[in-house]
Amino acid sequence: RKSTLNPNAKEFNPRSYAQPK
Amino acid sequence: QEPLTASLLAGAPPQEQKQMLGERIYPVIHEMHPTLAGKITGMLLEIDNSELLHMLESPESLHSKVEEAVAVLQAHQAKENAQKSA
Repeated sequence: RKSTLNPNAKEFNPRSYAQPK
Repeated sequence: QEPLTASLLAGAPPQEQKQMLGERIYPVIHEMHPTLAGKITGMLLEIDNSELLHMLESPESLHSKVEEAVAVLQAHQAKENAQKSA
């Protein structure tokens, strides 16, 4: 079965891991 | 941190729902694949919310989906590299 996952999906940016500027 | 439930999600706009799910999934994926966590989370967030909620309750299904995403990503990158060198 072919995977339905898309390698071109947009990267997720977690708020809780965001680096302070 | 309180568990993320379907009713909690239902009260948020669609884009916010994905962000909320991502915030829960990301730390788990980050432990497995620190460098690919953002990309893998993005791929998994294209799955239906109901299935994502199920995965949060069932770490085994989340883990197997993450491994599937890694395999898809690596196959995709190998293909791109092959096209570049061709």
